[in-house]
Amino acid sequence: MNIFRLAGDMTHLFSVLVLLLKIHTIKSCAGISLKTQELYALVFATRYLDIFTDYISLYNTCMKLIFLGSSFSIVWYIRRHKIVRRSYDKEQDTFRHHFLILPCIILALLINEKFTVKEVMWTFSLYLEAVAILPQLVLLQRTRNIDNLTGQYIFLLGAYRSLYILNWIYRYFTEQHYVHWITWISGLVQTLLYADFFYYYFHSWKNNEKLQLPA
Amino acid sequence: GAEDEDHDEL
Repeated sequence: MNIFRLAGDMTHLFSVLVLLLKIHTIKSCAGISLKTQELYALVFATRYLDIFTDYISLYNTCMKLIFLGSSFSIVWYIRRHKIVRRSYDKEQDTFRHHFLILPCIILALLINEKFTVKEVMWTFSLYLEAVAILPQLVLLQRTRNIDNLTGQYIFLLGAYRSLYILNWIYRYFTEQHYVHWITWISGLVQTLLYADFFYYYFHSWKNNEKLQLPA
Repeated sequence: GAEDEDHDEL
């Protein structure tokens, strides 16, 4: 494992911790898209099925369990927790996220590295993860006041994706036969979706202003 | 190769 990959995983872990911290301590999920969180839960459920069939490392297994556990508990908090769910803004979080799932299933069935259940599920999870942030970005555009923790959560998610690209570049030059077109292209699409957010995030940081996206 | 199918990334 290289430094970019480790930094990427840690940034991903921090993003989840920031979100759980916000929900658990402030008892609020204001500005957080349940649609995006449900998509992430589905992404991890389909990708990490290999937890039962393949052992890679203790690190790998632990991280998978953390991401599975955290994504499902975040969905549980927003849907079921008696205080947290009151802060969920259903009227604003209107992205039709179910319509993202079917195209990803079809695409995974058509374009995959190997036509097996496990491989198609893995590919589906890559395609779905690429677009899973969309409901959150749409909600962000609608929310006039983005609180610090929500801004940091999305920034960390975007940083995690950017670090994974550096990891792929590093692995491409240091490992033989390391070519994964599907992972790379869907990962690149996913990272590009953050470009706009990054622009305004750095802009507000540079000018020491509160983060606000244009209407 | 076999290790390509391992999916060692998260």
